[in-house]
Amino acid sequence: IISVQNLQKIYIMGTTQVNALQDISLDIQKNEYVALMGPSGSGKSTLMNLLGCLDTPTSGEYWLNGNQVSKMIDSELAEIRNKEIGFVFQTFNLLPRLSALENVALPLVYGGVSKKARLDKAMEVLDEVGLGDRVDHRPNELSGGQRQRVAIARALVNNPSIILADEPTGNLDTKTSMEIMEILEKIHDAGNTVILVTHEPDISEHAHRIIRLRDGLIETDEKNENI
Amino acid sequence: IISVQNLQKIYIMGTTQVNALQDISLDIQKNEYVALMGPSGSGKSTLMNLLGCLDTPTSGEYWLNGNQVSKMIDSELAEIRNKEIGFVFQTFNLLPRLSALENVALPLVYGGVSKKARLDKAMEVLDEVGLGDRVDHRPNELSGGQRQRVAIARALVNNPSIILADEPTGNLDTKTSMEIMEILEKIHDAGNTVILVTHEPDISEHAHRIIRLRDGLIETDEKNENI
Ligand SMILES: Nc1ncnc2c1ncn2[C@@H]1O[C@H](COP(=O)(O)OP(=O)(O)OP(=O)(O)O)[C@@H](O)[C@H]1O
Ligand SMILES: Nc1ncnc2c1ncn2[C@@H]1O[C@H](COP(=O)(O)OP(=O)(O)OP(=O)(O)O)[C@@H](O)[C@H]1O
Ligand SMILES: [Mg+2]
Ligand SMILES: [Mg+2]
Repeated sequence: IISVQNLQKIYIMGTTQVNALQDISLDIQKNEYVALMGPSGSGKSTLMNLLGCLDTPTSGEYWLNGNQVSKMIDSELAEIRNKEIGFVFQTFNLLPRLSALENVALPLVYGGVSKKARLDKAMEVLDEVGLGDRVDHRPNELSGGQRQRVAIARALVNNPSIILADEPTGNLDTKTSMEIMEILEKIHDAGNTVILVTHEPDISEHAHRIIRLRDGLIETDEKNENI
Repeated sequence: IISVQNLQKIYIMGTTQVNALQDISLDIQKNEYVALMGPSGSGKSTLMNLLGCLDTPTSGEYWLNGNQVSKMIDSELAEIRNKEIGFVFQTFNLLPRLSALENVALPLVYGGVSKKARLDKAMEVLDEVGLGDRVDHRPNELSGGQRQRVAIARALVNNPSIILADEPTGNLDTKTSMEIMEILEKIHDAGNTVILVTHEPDISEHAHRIIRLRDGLIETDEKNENI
């Protein structure tokens, strides 16, 4: 479902350049459950942004569902980002002037869903992540872990077939983390593909495959022995 | 050094109210090392903001170094926030248009330090957190864990006697987390007071005392048996 070859991402800053990703090649099948790990600054979020069609590589190719992403037109990419992929950002990226409910309902606007249906669905997902009593709060009226859960809910609201979650439990206590991991487990069991970045071994234990990055390259790519 | 009695914090939102902190009383001596834990939304960041003089309680009293904070004038509070307390925010709160170096040097401006001395000191602290090669990057040109480390460096640059760190390792891999914990250990050994919010038992293990919140109240407050 996902195939990247020789992906490279270079950031140019004036006279210096940062080689965020040097040469990444990997294949991920439908319904895999992958954990992406590695040191701070090793390129995980950069790779996730490329996989989520939120950014383009400096060189290399990306095939998603058999289609070459670099050849897609904007409307195709927008459709994929909205309908096929659910992206949980490491820094949440919520809209500050919208409530939790409105933030979560936003991806549904694109699909032409009626307002009532959008708010009902958003309510349902917010309930699922334990925020049923916080739906009218704006992001700055929420705790760090609550904002993180709104970001997670927003990623799930369109029932996407690929979940890209960048550190989804970084701000959550153990009990709430486990609730989120159960939600991801259900999504995976339903046949979808889950790729999550994490620093925590307890979280990566839920994945079936663990890919480790270092300095923009794949260091190891192995099955999770404990599953 | 820190004494709070019957602290209460209520957020009013239109017709509803959120009792973020209900009735918090505790004493923290100079040179203690405290971990503050508890579920997402239990009031940890709210309490940290009150301790850091970044917010005022709805009721209750706070004595810092023997002085009653509610009676202080703005200039006294500003001095404390700048010189006495180093605060690491859960969501970093970096200035987006300043580089990492400028962000870290900012607290030194208040103290009338020369520009060269400010940048030298900021450079030194950024080196200490492993970001010596990222000093000119702005926050959006940094990884999540790098932004977190800039926030930590900024909190340390004035050599404060009280460190309030709200989830300082949430976005860091194990190795980098341990480097940060070593820095906090050194600061503690030098006689300073460290209070850190964390969700991770591995991190709380470094503290000598663990306070757990639940629903805006102290649930447990105990010595760390393993130290
Ligand atoms: N400005 C605000 N207006 C209304 N409610 C608020 C506001 N800020 C925080 N809250 C609520 O107060 C409660 C405590 O928030 P706080 O940020 O202290 O939690 P926390 O323990 O730090 O959680 P986390 O572990 O998720 O960071 C939460 O339930 C939150 O929704
Ligand atoms: N816009 C940018 N301009 C310049 N350099 C950048 C930019 N964005 C990221 N970088 C650099 O690229 C490298 C990879 O960043 P990335 O965000 O992918 O790391 P990461 O593995 O997600 O780290 P973390 O675990 O800390 O979140 C980092 O060293 C970072 O400083
Ligand atoms: Mg990242
Ligand atoms: Mg918090």
